[in-house]
Amino acid sequence: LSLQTLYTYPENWRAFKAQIAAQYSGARLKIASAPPAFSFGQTNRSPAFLSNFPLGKVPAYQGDDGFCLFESNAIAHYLSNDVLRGSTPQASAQVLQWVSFADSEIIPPASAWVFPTLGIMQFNKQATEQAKEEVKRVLSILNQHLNTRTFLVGERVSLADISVSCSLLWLFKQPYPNVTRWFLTCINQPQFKTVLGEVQLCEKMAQFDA
Amino acid sequence: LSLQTLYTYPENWRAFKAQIAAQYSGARLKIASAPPAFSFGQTNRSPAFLSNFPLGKVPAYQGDDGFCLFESNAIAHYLSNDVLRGSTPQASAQVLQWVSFADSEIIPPASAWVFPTLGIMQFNKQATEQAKEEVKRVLSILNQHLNTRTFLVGERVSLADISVSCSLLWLFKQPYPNVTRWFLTCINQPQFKTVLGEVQLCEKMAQFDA
Amino acid sequence: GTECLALERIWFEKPRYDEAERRFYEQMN
Repeated sequence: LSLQTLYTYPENWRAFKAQIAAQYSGARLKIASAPPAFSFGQTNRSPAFLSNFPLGKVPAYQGDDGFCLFESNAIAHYLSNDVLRGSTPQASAQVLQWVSFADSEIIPPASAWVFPTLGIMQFNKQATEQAKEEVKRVLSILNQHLNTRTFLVGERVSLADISVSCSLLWLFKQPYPNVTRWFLTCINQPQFKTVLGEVQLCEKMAQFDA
Repeated sequence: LSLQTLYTYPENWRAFKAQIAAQYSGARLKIASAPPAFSFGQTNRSPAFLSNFPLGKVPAYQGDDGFCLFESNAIAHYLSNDVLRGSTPQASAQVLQWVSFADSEIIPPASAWVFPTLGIMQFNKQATEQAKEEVKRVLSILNQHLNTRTFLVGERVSLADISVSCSLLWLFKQPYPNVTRWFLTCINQPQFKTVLGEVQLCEKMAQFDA
Repeated sequence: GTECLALERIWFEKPRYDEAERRFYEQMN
């Protein structure tokens, strides 16, 4: 079986998307996330790595045929199968719609909210309040969409569910019943569990709410 | 032929992606960008619009069969044909790679650089310098990639070229010969010209460089 | 057209967040 390699640092939610997709498609993926295979900050700065992945970012994918790919959505899409990608033109467009939604609507405010709590960005009360409102607005839209649906597109798990749920991993338990129900459905799928393990949903909104 | 509608405000580079894709695929698209069909700030806040497009964002697409789509990359992908999307699994993954690259690596610093020059954002010297450096880093990666290529993926125009060139429309003439050559090749394709008209490449980096 | 542009939601700070995330995970290593 072909040995495909995914370079990433450990616990990288962007890499999880590709790893979960591979669980569904059966693609055999070697995860290079620790020395000697990969060490974040060194390997991804080496000329050899940069010649294949000029941005020096991870996740980065290399097929056994030498085919290289960067950008997490492209890698997850490549490692998917047609069910995950959407089997009709409408479904595949809707999958891309939710994948874009995750990157453009969830990640920016979620990062603005969570980074200061991780101590990697300056805490700013006003910015955090604004980010929280943004996240609530976006989650209520998701909640509304999931009112009548089990999954985001069609009747089965797709790349849309994988991308949006991985982008929410950063957030804590959301007071949105449909989102929490859907989120638990996704992360309890065996293919998600294999990659994510047990996801601890905190009992309350992000810990600094104390 | 089915009447498909694209709601947007005029001169929206995100809508251009879908419009140029439609030029290649032959999809007949009605552009609703001025009253009475659409008025930005009113129509996209109406309950009718929000029930189809909960984010209230444009571009927004509605097919004659009622199929609705938001997120510009999903709309452009839906209105494309298989040549534009990439005809092999590798090519379609590479198309998505460059589409993601445009949104995640070009747009943020390009906007941070250009918006103040358009007077729609507070000018901040340090932020502008940083944004310029980011744009230069990203464009030199693009320039390097285009050293040996006419188009970004394979031998023909794809959604990758459409997305990346539309994201560069905001930027002014870049001192990157391969990018400028490629950019001119793209915008002189009849399908680009039909949508973009004559694109004036300023004679120097963004006007505030004076 | 620019007043419409002003309503676009763009993650202007993305490069700073990417940088912060990179530093965070490099330290973790």
